[in-house]
Amino acid sequence: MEVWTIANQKGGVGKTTTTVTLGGLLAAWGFRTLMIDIDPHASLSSYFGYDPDQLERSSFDVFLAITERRHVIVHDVILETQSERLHLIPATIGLAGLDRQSGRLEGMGLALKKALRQLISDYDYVLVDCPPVLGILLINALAACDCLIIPVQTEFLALKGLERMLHIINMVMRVRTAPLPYTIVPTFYDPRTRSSLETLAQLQRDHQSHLWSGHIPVDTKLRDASRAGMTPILYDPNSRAVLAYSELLATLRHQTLPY
Amino acid sequence: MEVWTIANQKGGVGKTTTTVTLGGLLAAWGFRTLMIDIDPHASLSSYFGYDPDQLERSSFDVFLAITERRHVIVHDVILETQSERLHLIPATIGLAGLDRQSGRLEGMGLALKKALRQLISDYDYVLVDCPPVLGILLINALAACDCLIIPVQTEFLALKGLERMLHIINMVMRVRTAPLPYTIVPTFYDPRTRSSLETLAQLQRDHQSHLWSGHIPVDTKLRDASRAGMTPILYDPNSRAVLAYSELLATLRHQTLPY
Ligand SMILES: Nc1ncnc2c1ncn2[C@@H]1O[C@H](COP(=O)(O)OP(=O)(O)OP(=O)(O)O)[C@@H](O)[C@H]1O
Ligand SMILES: Nc1ncnc2c1ncn2[C@@H]1O[C@H](COP(=O)(O)OP(=O)(O)OP(=O)(O)O)[C@@H](O)[C@H]1O
Ligand SMILES: [Mg+2]
Ligand SMILES: [Mg+2]
Repeated sequence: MEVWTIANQKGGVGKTTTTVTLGGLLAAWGFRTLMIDIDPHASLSSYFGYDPDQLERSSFDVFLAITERRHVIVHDVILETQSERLHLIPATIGLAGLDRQSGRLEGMGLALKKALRQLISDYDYVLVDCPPVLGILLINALAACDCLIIPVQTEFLALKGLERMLHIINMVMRVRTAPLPYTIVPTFYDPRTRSSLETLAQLQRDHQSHLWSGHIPVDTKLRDASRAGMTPILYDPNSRAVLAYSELLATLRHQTLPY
Repeated sequence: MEVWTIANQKGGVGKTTTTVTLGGLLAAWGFRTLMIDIDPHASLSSYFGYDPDQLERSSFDVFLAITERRHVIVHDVILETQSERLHLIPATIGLAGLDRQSGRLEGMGLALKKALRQLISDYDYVLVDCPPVLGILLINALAACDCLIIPVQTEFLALKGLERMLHIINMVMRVRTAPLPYTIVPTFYDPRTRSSLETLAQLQRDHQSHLWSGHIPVDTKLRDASRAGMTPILYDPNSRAVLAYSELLATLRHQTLPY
């Protein structure tokens, strides 16, 4: 089982979209795939038509139970989507209160890692969608994953944010035994704007060794797919974004294949 | 002195862009204006060329001093921008740790409100740029402001998020004596996409009484302005976005004028 975390402290860069699109592709390619929503704003859960205010169980219950050393069956919070082999652990607003408690509860940073041990033989891939904020939830996702995917919008403000994000990751990573591999994915690329062209060139200069060689184009089909509540590959398998994400997935799988 | 908070738990909807553009316009129209960055990711501070990792003082110091009942001179953390009459209190990453402490420290939700008392005769308008997360920082901004501006991207996922945002605001607002006026501002509007047209129609149906009658168009000049580190009105006063934001500002000022 491979665990991939999709994170960036900058908001609106395509974290949820990347999680849904890669999740849909992995399931379509025949892999048993679980997406985990740990964003209290619950965009991923809403995407698949689940109303976070109505859900009885979510990732919040798993975090709390594990941190308070109570028994929990992670399988009980897993929901289906209309794509075969693609499952979801939804989020609720309760997650927003975990930071306040993290001062109080020992070992809260490893709750997700411990929870995933129960699922090792059930899924081939687990994708974790993170909130746009540095806190206990992001720390959990970084501690639990095998590799990190950082979507970065191809525009100026997002670049400044990336430096800081990497700075933070290095700080947080001291708790891990092995360094965490990460891949930077340029998103919202539009070759007609100077901002996209210059930003991509700068990413190539400054982050060559961790930068994916392609880019995700601006594609309104991604918004249409989210309105329809379908993964982009189900909605329109020939859209430019799905083709680009397929290339990304092929590269990511190649990088993480056990040799 | 009027305090306006710009907030939305959804990331990437145009909070920082709205703060910078309205701030630049207010200063150009002759008002003494202060922008306060309380996002640990510090996009607003980076926009004006300040590197959050190099700053000695920031909004974090003000929060901490006031909560620990130490004396602090808020004026000492104020920075200038190249626009006359437009000042900034920057953010640093230390803000990310405040949630963990909020369980411990009494009355942390009113730190910003108390800090702004020192500035009452110095500024006509204060604009607070919030992080995309529900926590102690957002609570401070909601408690300190006279009105709330909620940028909402004109696309499907953002609408779902708005319902939850309003739900949360109602919960948090119980601490206030008077109800908080709020204005929903449609952003990233592109009449060529179905997503924009349908979302705007839905906003008009569901949120008529709090929805601004106009919308902010997609405009790459906003990105170019952020690369140049200039407010949009300085960068290109005739851009479509600046004209739209000017209309918004005229409406907001009219709504909040004391009678
Ligand atoms: N390549 C793209 N082209 C066009 N629209 C896109 C693209 N990627 C994402 N979007 C749209 O942009 C919006 C923001 O994307 P998304 O919600 O995935 O970002 P996020 O990083 O998860 O945001 P948050 O920080 O709130 O979690 C969504 O409406 C999505 O449909
Ligand atoms: N109307 C617009 N047209 C085109 N680009 C825009 C528009 N508004 C904002 N942008 C760009 O979109 C990106 C996201 O905007 P911004 O950073 O202001 O959002 P935010 O809500 O503050 O994000 P965060 O949740 O990370 O704080 C920025 O690069 C900005 O330049
Ligand atoms: Mg998201
Ligand atoms: Mg912002």
